[in-house]
Formats: sequence, structure tokens, C-alpha cells
Amino acid sequence: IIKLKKVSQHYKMGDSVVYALSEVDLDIYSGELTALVGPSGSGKSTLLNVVGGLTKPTMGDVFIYDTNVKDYSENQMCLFRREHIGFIFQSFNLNPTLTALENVTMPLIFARVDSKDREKMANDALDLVGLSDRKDHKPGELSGGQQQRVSVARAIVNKPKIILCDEPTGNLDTKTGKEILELIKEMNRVNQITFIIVTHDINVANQCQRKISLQDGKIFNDERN
Amino acid sequence: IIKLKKVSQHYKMGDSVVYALSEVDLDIYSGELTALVGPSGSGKSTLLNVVGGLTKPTMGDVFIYDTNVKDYSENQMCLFRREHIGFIFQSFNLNPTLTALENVTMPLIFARVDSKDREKMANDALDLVGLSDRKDHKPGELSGGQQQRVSVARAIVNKPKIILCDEPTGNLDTKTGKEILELIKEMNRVNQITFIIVTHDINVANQCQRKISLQDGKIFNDERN
Ligand SMILES: Nc1ncnc2c1ncn2[C@@H]1O[C@H](COP(=O)(O)OP(=O)(O)OP(=O)(O)O)[C@@H](O)[C@H]1O
Ligand SMILES: Nc1ncnc2c1ncn2[C@@H]1O[C@H](COP(=O)(O)OP(=O)(O)OP(=O)(O)O)[C@@H](O)[C@H]1O
Ligand SMILES: [Mg+2]
Ligand SMILES: [Mg+2]
Repeated sequence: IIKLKKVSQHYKMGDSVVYALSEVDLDIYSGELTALVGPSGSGKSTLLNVVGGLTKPTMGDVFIYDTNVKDYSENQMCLFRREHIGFIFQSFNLNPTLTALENVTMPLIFARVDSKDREKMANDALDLVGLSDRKDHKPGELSGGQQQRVSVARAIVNKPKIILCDEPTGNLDTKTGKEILELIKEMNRVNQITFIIVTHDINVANQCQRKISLQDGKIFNDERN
Repeated sequence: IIKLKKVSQHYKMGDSVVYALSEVDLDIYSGELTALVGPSGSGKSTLLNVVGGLTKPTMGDVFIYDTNVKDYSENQMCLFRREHIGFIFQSFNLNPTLTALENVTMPLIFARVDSKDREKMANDALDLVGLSDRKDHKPGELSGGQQQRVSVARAIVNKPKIILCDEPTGNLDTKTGKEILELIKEMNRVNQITFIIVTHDINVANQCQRKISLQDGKIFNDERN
């Protein structure tokens, strides 16, 4: 459902160039649970942003459901993303002026979900990540791992078809991290949601059906369990 | 060298109260390498902020080098921290308008280090965390793990006596995380720097001499290897 063809991403820094991604070919199939691993700085977040349409690569083509992302305008891409793609960011990106509940409700407002359904869905999502007792806290009144979990709840609340997770358990203790991974595996199994999970945790990677390894902006391994 | 006596920290939220820390007694000795573990939301970051004088607890006393922190003015505490305490924050807290090198140089400017020494010391610190080739990048031009490593370099550059690390390897792959931990262990051994490391990584905790476990704002275990 997502196809990358010869995708490259580079940044000019004064006289030198940084190649974040080099000629990446990638096919993601519907319903897959895929881990994306690799050293710090190898291009994982960049690849995830390209897959999710947040970054237009400097070269190459990205197809989502067979449509070339180049043919979408900024607005169309934005609307498409809101409907089909959930994102868990490496630095959470929560709105600091809104409470946890309000942050989780945002995708439902964009999707024009009815206001009486919205409250139940947002509360359910917060409950699934164990934060019902923190729903009125703003991000600044939450611990790092709690902010991470609000960001997970926000990504899943509208059950999008594709969820892209940039290190979703990096700030969580082992037990809480396992609970979040179980939640992801269940949504993959029950709702057939496609997941790409960037992770540094080998335990998380080993529980995914497919593991893509990145190094210096290139895919050098792609194995299935 | 750092002593907490019956320290409590609570936050009022509307009609309810959140107890982030409850009557914590803690003695930290010079030269110790201590891990601080516990579930997400258990109070680790709050405890680290109190130890480092960044948060004045709602109750209890904090002594650093036998002086009660209450007796310091805001300014005195600030000067004291700059000279004696290095901090690696859970969300890095880098200055987004400065390059990696400039961020790492800041503590040296505050410590009135001579400008020709500053450049060498900052470059050495970036080299120790493997980021010499990224020194002119601003935080927005760095990966998550690279930002984390700049924040490590900034905390160690002036070799403070005490370094407080809030999950210093959370965004790093296993190999890079090991390198950072080796760096910490070496500075503890060679320079006798006191470290308190909040971590969710059991491998990191097992390599420390002392392990304090927190749960619901209370210390329930304190063991030495
Ligand atoms: N300003 C605040 N107002 C209200 N509650 C707060 C505030 N800051 C922190 N808390 C609460 O205090 C508790 C402890 O927070 P703390 O950040 O110390 O946890 P932590 O152990 O570092 O967690 P993590 O491992 O997730 O980073 C959390 O339950 C959090 O919701
Ligand atoms: N705006 C930018 N300008 C210049 N270089 C950049 C920019 N953004 C990212 N980079 C570089 O691109 C490379 C890949 O970055 P990316 O964030 O994708 O890495 P990552 O694999 O997610 O790393 P981590 O595991 O540390 O999060 C890094 O070496 C980084 O320094
Ligand atoms: Mg990243
Ligand atoms: Mg914390």
C-alpha cells in the first residue's frame, strides 16, 4: 500500500551535503507489523516522515495507495494524512496548551466525528494507555513516559489504516513498554492496521513480522520472521 | 554530599492533589555511580530536579555539601548549579537557535573559561560522543539520538562534580548507548564524578554500583552491587 522508489533525501550544509537517505526502494503491504531499526542518525525518522508524506524527498517517488504523492497538493496531502495515517513522533509533538484529553480528541475533531462520540473514544484511548487519571493534565504536568503515552493514544484514537511510530516505547519502563506493544499487536491483529515501528529496542523488533535495517541512509537488510 | 530529608512534592490539580514524591530520605555520597529506576510516572524526574536544585520541594529539606538549599537565593542556587552540577534532561533542552558546538560551549562561557580553551574543550566533548561531523548542525538538523548526545556532551564538558542524567540513552541504539555508558563509567572512575542516572534500561542499571527503586513517589528499594 506504500511504495518508495529510489527515494533520496539530502540536506545542504554550507559546502557539504548530508545524505539522510540514499536511493531507498521499499514496499509496505497492508496489515504488516514492521520494525525499522538502525544506528542513531541512520535515517529512520527521515524515512518514516517520507513514508507518511510529512517530508517530500529531494529525489525519487512515493506512492500511497497507488497515487504518486507528487500529484497531491499540500492541502490534499494534509487531508489524506488526517484520514489515513496516525503518527507517533520521537519527540511527541503534543500541543502544550491543551490537556491530555484535548490532545487525544484533536484527530476526532479533524475527522468530523460527532461530539458525543468524541468524548467516549478519547477517554477509551487514554484508558488503553493507562492514563485515565491524568486526562486533565497538560503536557508540562506529565512525566516523559506519560507524554509518550498520550501521543500513542492520539495516534490510535481514530483507528487510521496506517500508524507510523517513531520509538513509541523509548521513555517507558519495561512493563509499561510491553503493554503498549501488546496494544499495537492487538490493533494489528484485530483491526488489520498497518504499523511501521522505528525502535532501538531489540525485544520490540523481534516481536514484529518484518524487520528492516537501515545504515547510512540505505536499507541493508529486510527480513521476515 | 547530597542529602534529602523527608522531601515531598505535590501538585494541586483542581480539587485533587498529585503526590509526585512522598517523604523521601536519601543520601548521595561523593563519587557514587547510582541508577534510579521505577515505572513511568513514579517520580524519577521530579526527584532528580529536587536533587539538582531545579525544583524546591513543597516539603522537606535538601542539603548540598551541607548547606540547606533553602538558605540559597535564586541567584546563588543558579551560580552554584552552573559550577557544580551537570544536567542531561529527558527532553534534551537544547537551544534551538544554536549549533551543537555552541550548545556545548555554553557551560564554558558561564564558567568564564578562556575563549581559546573553550573551543578545544567543546570539540573534545563532541568527539567523545561521536558527533564531530555534526558540530555545525542546529538541533532541528539532528536526529533524536544525536540531540541526546549533544545534551550529554554539554553536561560533561566542564567536568562538574555531580552529573544528573535523566534517561541519557533512551533514544540511542544498543551500540551507541553502550559507548555513552562507557564514557560515564570512565568519568566516574578517572575524575571521581558523582552520577545519578535515571534509566529504564536494565542493562544500564546493572552496571551501576547502587540502584535506587522508586514507586508512587516513594523509595522502596536501595541496593548496592
Ligand atoms: N506540574 C505537574 N502538575 C501535576 N502533576 C505533575 C506535574 N509534574 C509531574 N506531575 C506528576 O508527577 C508524577 C511524577 O512525574 P515524574 O516526571 O517525576 O515521573 P517519572 O518517574 O520521571 O516518569 P517517566 O519515567 O515517565 O519519565 C507523574 O505522575 C506526573 O503526572
Ligand atoms: N535538517 C537537516 N539538516 C541536515 N542534516 C539533517 C537534517 N535532518 C536530519 N539530518 C541528518 O540526517 C541523518 C538522519 O537523521 P534521522 O533523524 O532520520 O536519524 P535517525 O535514524 O532517526 O536517528 P535516531 O535513532 O538518533 O533518532 C542524521 O545524521 C542527521 O544529522
Ligand atoms: Mg530518529
Ligand atoms: Mg521522567
